[in-house]
Amino acid sequence: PKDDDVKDEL
Amino acid sequence: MNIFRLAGDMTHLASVLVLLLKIHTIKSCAGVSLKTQELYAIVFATRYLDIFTSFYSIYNTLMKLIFLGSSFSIVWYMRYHKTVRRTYDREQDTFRHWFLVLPCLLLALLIHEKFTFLEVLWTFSLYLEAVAILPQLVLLQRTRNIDNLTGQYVFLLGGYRGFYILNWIYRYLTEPHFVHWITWIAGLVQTLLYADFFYYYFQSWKNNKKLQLPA
Repeated sequence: PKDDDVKDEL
Repeated sequence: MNIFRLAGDMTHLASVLVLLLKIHTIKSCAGVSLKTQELYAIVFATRYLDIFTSFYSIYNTLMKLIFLGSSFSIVWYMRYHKTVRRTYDREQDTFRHWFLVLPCLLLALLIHEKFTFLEVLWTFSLYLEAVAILPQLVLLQRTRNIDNLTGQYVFLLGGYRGFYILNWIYRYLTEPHFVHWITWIAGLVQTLLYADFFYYYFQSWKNNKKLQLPA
């Protein structure tokens, strides 16, 4: 995943 | 991961645990809106579809499982547990929450970052989460007598998205290209919906009197 990805948030 | 996001996740976890504690120990869900709990189950089901396809960390996957498990078990308790279901005030919890689902779905089909199945459902879950608390806030206004655990539940639930806003500011300042307007606006709307509850919650806490919402 890209570093600016917001999907790593819950 | 930053301290704001961790604080947000822990606050969110605490809100769910407070609710599960209330329902499991005193076998009562009085004052709790089933509609809001059902909306949250839909929010997590549509938000965490990527749990099988993309892995970020043990923490991320573990928390997703906890949120999915707790939200669906709360709905199960309130619908099917022989003792708990009797304490659900069905007459008061009458918010037409399906009227929230459809507009959020339509909006997600119109405004999203990518037009893919997962992305549209993920965006839908953001919009739905922003308004999912409405049935609960309406129920609190109606029942007026808010017991401590329900008040704490709503307070923690509102606080978690507040911490997330600080997290988004931090990530915007520290990560280049971290710009997610849809997430930010939905998160801001969600937190603002709690504003009046927070006001009365602090008033009751400051004057050390029972939390009463104006009719």
